Amino acid sequence: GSSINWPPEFHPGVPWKGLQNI
Amino acid sequence: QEPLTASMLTSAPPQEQKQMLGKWLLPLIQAMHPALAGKITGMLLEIDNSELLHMLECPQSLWSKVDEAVAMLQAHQA
Repeated sequence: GSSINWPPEFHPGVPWKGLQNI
Repeated sequence: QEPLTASMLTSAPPQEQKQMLGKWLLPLIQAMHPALAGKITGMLLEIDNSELLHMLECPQSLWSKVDEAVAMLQAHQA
């Protein structure tokens, strides 16, 4: 995936998907 | 902040476990790095839950990982 959005940002209340979409 | 225990964590499904750890980590990191806290938390959540649990009990190891994450983030953004 693209590194532009790395690292994924954690938001409380949003299910954590980690790096699986990058 | 309500305490997070190993038994609470292991009784939850894996995705929920990361969510619980993130909710616990975020306010701690926000105190030191308000602007970067969401991304630092995201980076730390890639660490194994067992190690995160150790960091929960050992702030020294937590801050050492936070320092590493900040350095990586700054290098990435440079």
